[in-house]
Amino acid sequence: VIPKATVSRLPLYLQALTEYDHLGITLVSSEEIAQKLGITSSQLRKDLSYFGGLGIRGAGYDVACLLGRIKEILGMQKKRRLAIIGAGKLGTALAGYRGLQQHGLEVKALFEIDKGKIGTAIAGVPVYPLAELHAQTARLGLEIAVLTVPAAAAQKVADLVVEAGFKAIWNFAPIRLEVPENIIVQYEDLVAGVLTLVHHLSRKLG
Amino acid sequence: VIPKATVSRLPLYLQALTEYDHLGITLVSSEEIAQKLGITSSQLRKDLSYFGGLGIRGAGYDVACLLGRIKEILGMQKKRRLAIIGAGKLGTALAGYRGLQQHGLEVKALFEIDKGKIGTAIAGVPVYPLAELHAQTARLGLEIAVLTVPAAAAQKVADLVVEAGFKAIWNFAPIRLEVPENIIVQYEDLVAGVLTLVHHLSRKLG
Ligand SMILES: NC(=O)c1ccc[n+]([C@@H]2O[C@H](COP(=O)([O-])OP(=O)(O)OC[C@H]3O[C@@H](n4cnc5c(N)ncnc54)[C@H](O)[C@@H]3O)[C@@H](O)[C@H]2O)c1
Ligand SMILES: NC(=O)c1ccc[n+]([C@@H]2O[C@H](COP(=O)([O-])OP(=O)(O)OC[C@H]3O[C@@H](n4cnc5c(N)ncnc54)[C@H](O)[C@@H]3O)[C@@H](O)[C@H]2O)c1
Repeated sequence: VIPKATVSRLPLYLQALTEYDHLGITLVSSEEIAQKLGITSSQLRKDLSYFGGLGIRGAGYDVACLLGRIKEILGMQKKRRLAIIGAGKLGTALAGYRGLQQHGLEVKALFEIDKGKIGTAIAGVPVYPLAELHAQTARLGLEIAVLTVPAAAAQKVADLVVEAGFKAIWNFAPIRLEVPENIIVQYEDLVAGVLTLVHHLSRKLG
Repeated sequence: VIPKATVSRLPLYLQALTEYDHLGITLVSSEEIAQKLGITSSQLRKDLSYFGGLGIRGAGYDVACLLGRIKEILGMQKKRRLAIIGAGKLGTALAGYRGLQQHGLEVKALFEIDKGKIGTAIAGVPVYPLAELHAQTARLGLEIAVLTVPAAAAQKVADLVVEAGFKAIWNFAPIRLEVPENIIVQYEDLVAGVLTLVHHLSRKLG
């Protein structure tokens, strides 16, 4: 099994390797990748050692091979179907984000309680009434629910999502959700990143 | 000095304490906070010990006092002025996000190259032409640049941002930026979270 901390760094390696691939670079050293990402090359080599010896001594790593291996470990070989609940500012931005599709994630439906949004389409994806969550989830084979509803509505929406048969929740609302053990919840706190930035800014400049 | 790993957990504690504060809870134990966040209470107590003994033995932590202390360490006492560069889907969502203001972050300007967007306002914030970046930065006292432009434009925009006198960059474009040592860059990889979720989903379900 690959340690959680290593898994959490894989998206970073994926981004760097995808960039090399776009630039037509086929072989790259661990020093070069590590320098680009601001980590130590020993940390990188240790992480990559969990996938079997992919480095060619003295020549570096095969970019295409490593990219394929990381995508496999992240489970990107299989397409996953997403529903976005709450077609507001953030839900709309995510619905139109091509980066999701590039990683095997297909947005198949949006759900809303706002009558003005129901029956419309965002980035070509239909907006259904929340009342149809259960029926549409079964019909479309939806697996991951993206919560972009206000914090006050998030727990109730999470309850509906669990009842409808979703296996995982990607939560953008700034509250902790109470869900059964078997449901995977990934929290996204957009503000955490900028608060870390502000902390470094205050220490530097006051 | 507070260790980087502790600083990176502060936004999580901030979110939990803000929730307690909204619910009118004035005193809370480390076990209760730790359980809500899915971490160990010894990790929590260790982190909080860097701010001086805020816990009252046997009674727990004073929510308001701890909240104030964390905001101080994160540098939220001072308001910071932001510019959003790229008024597309994500830039628009961020411009209208009240969560930024609640953390002392004020969006004062958006910048664009799209003639259809220049001269408009998003969430009440004016959209200026990118050509005016230097002049508006000085006039408005802008400190943090939020990059929500396509990856292909991001490095060039970062160069302009550094020239205009910004001290920090909050980057959403999926590429590593090359900037001088003294500029703080915080990367945001929105996809990293959902890829971690997909990894756990594949390991559970295949
Ligand atoms: N906008 C951002 O950049 C941003 C950044 C970080 C976090 N967030 C978080 O993401 C969430 C959404 O933010 P937003 O800015 O898009 O808000 P928004 O108000 O623009 O959109 C919320 C949408 O959810 C819908 N909604 C409300 N209750 C619902 C329910 N029970 N079922 C289905 N839909 C429901 C509303 O009709 C609305 O369309 C919030 O929790 C917010 O804190 C937003
Ligand atoms: N939409 C999302 O949910 C999402 C999620 C994660 C990451 N991102 C990243 O955020 C960035 C923006 O994504 P988006 O979906 O908002 O794209 P978008 O195409 O909707 O918006 C990009 C905007 O940037 C403007 N622009 C282009 N070049 C510019 C320049 N040199 N100076 C100023 N403005 C310029 C365009 O006119 C456009 O309005 C991309 O790098 C994307 O990969 C987006």
